[in-house]
Amino acid sequence: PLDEEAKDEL
Amino acid sequence: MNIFRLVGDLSHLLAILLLLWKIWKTRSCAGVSGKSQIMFGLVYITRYLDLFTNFISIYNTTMKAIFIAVAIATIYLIYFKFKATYDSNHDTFRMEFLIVPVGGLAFLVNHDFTALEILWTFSIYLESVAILPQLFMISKTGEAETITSHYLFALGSYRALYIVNWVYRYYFEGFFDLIAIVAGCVQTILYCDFFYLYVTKVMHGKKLSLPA
Repeated sequence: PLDEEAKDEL
Repeated sequence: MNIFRLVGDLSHLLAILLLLWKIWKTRSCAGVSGKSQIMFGLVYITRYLDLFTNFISIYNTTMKAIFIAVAIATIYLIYFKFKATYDSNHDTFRMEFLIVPVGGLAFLVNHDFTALEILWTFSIYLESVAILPQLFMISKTGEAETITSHYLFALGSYRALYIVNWVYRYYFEGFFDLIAIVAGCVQTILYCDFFYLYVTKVMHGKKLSLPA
């Protein structure tokens, strides 16, 4: 699973 | 951030501003699928719920706010201000045929079974098919205004550029998100037919008309 910062894309 | 993602975001911003401008200037939403715009609004709202809780950067927050604001403004123009020009006879794609399966899939295939993650996954899946009512409407009317085809070209290009961004991030950052990549590829593939028509017609000054 991806860590939280991964959601840096729009 | 990399150049592909930046140009992709700007292309996305250009697309939604182009559509808002077209409707405002021509005071008409003829040829525009209100259903696609509703689904895009849903995409932004479900994806940017962390707008106030998870600060990434000024750029990230600003763009999210703009996307949500422009989407709501566009929906307002279509369904309220210029409602008389909304072509509901040709905007007949059943949204529930997209939202229900996408909602179910988001529950089944996601990175993390939490509310925020499932809504984000729902948003990613929905965005990949949200343009279908618009493409369906153009196939029904058989043509699209030139400004609407520019809108579609910019909108389709944004996710195509994101695919390049994901390749870049995989090789240089070892980052990849399979859900976003698969949905992004589906989304871009749906535009292929339109891209072909756009390049062969609109770029030669012709009007975008589908073969009858």
